[in-house]
Amino acid sequence: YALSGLRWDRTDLTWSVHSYPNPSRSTSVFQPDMVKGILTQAFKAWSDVAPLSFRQLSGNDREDMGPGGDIRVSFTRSLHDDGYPFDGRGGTLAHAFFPGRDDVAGDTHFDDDEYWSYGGDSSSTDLFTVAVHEFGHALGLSHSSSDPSIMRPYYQGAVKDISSYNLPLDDRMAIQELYGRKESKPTVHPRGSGSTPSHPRLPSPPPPRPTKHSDRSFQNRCEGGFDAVANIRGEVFFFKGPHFWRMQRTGNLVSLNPALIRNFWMGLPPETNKIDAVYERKSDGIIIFFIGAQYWVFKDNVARPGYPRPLAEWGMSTKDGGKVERVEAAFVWAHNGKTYLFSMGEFWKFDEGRKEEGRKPEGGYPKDAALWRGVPTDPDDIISWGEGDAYFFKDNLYWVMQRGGLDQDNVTPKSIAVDWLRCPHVPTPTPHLPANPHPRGKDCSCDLSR
Amino acid sequence: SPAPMPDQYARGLDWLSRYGYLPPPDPRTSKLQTKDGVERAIREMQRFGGLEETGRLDKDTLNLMQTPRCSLPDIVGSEDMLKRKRRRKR
Repeated sequence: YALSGLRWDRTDLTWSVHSYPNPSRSTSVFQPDMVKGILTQAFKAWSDVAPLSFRQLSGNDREDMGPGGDIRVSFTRSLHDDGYPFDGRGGTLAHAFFPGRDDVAGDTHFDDDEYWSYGGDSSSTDLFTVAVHEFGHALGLSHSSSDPSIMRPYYQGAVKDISSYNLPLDDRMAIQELYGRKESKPTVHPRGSGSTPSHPRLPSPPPPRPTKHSDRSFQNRCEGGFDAVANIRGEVFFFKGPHFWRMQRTGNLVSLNPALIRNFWMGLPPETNKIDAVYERKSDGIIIFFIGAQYWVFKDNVARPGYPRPLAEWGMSTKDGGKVERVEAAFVWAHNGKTYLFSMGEFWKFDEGRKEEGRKPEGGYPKDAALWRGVPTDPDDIISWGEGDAYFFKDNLYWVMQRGGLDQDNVTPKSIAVDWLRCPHVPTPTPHLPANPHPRGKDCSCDLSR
Repeated sequence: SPAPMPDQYARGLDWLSRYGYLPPPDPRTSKLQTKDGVERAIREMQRFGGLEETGRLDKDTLNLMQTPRCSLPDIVGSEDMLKRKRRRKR
């Protein structure tokens, strides 16, 4: 399955219908009540497996809940002012917008040029299966290539009995990744068991448990330890092994699932399994990758011809005159526009300006990385972010050096996983705030890697 | 008079870019899709659709492209989302 990276921040959602199929283009029995019934069943397919509830808004509710609640359903045709025009009968059938704060978030549109039906033959289009698919988008799911999956992009025809319809496993896993599992099903009372049904007092539900994530990509994303982090075109890229995650300017991840570096960054060796450092040069927007003792210059996402070239061209040598074997961190500090490279506890400053050839570090470098007080001297990587602040990343923590500062003694680290990569909050001991003081009063020590 | 119908290849490329397999054409630049890029995109579409990966617009591929479907792209990128926002603003 594939997730859009967007989800609702609550589980009690509301919906409304704003227009119905044109009677002349749908089967004669397709009345508004029947449409609402079919849509209700389509929502139920999702709420059966995840702790979601869907309430249809009545006319009175609509004023209180905004114009139509979270998911607004309509039947429209051709151009309808959302950038996704319909194309007459066949072709595109419907679409829905992913969750979010945008005013179109959750909107679900069906092409009114289709012959909508319920359980009809191949001459018409089944509303139920299309609605289940579109509501999947409205809840945050993207298209899936799995078979079976209701989130496959192509029309799949009708199902036998919509009241007993169960989502395929792929879709259940996807929705549960976003909203967790449904703990229990409602109790079913046998029919005709008495005049007034006496409702037994139900035991209190157990406290909610966080979703168990067992897949490898979740672990990779949430355990930190990124090889490189870079601010490129205002988006933050987290590189780890052969993969990367990408956080857009809006703060959303393009996907919770990682992308393969080699599928996006064209020109690195196909066996690339680790990036040491990356940064975007602000003067001309080129992107520089460091891997071992070599570097690549990219124009957009394609490497320029003639690369890799040796790191030695950067003219860096250690304080004791040794050779620099690799770059551990690289960034352009927004407050002065200079480029900083870190390696083995030392750092160099460059004034790259517009020249690419013959770059040399400024005089007096390298300097000791410990000059950046309060942050790790061997960061995984560094970026400039926010108001020109320097963000140091190490393991699963990050430290913020406020604008232009070098010597903030008390920089409290925060969680990369929680703040950047949409992972659940798990209390972890930090060097400054141990979460679990030793119970017997003995000294304990925490190092940065923990 | 109506514009001539684009050929099958052009329609195939249009389909591939509409559903996220090829970057959308940018009228401000004169970028051309490379042959390799188009072949890769077709293969990706075939893989996603459960077809044999031939890299060509063969009969099965064209049939699948004509199957009714959801309008959202299969490969959703940030460009697509930004474009959508810009369109709405306009």
